[in-house]
Amino acid sequence: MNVFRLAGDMTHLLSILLLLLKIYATKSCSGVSRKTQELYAIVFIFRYLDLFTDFISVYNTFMKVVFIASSLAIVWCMRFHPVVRRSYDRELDTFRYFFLVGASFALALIWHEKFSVQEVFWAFSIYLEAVAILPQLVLLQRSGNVDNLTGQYVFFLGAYRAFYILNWIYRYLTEPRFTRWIAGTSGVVQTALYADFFYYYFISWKNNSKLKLPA
Amino acid sequence: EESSFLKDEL
Repeated sequence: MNVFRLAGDMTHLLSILLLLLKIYATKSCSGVSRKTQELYAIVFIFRYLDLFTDFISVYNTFMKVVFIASSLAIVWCMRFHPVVRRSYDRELDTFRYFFLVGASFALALIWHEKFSVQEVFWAFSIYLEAVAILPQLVLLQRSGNVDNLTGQYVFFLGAYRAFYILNWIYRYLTEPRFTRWIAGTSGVVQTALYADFFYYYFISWKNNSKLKLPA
Repeated sequence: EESSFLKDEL
């Protein structure tokens, strides 16, 4: 574990806590894409299939449980909580994410570290995570004004993978024969997809103005 | 020896 990876995991945890806070505090999920939350639930379930078979550390197992449980809890709230579900932007959150799931799985069948169930599903979860934010970014563009907590959620969710890229560079430089080509390539694509969001987020922060993504 | 599945990262 190095400082970049720890910063990445803590930033990722913070983004999830911010989203839980927004939903709990405002009893509303306006501006949040349920499709992105569902994609993340799929990402965590297929990435952590080894949750019960491989024990790496208490930290590792604890974080995996937190990520899976929180993503499922958020999806449940947005679908079934009597108050929260009413504020879901159903008519704006229309990204046909089936293609993202299909394309990620097809790519995982082609490019993986080993041709085994676990490795193919792991690669699938890596590719799917890279594009999982797309429904959320589309929803932010369509819904105009973005509330602070939702904007902060997306910002930290994008930042965490940038820390992981620093972690991979650090490990590549310090650990002999360390490679993470699949996660590294996918992580660069994932972080690049946030580029315009980061730009408008920085502008809104600099001008102390409301975050607004151009339609 | 191919790396086993063990993924130490989240």
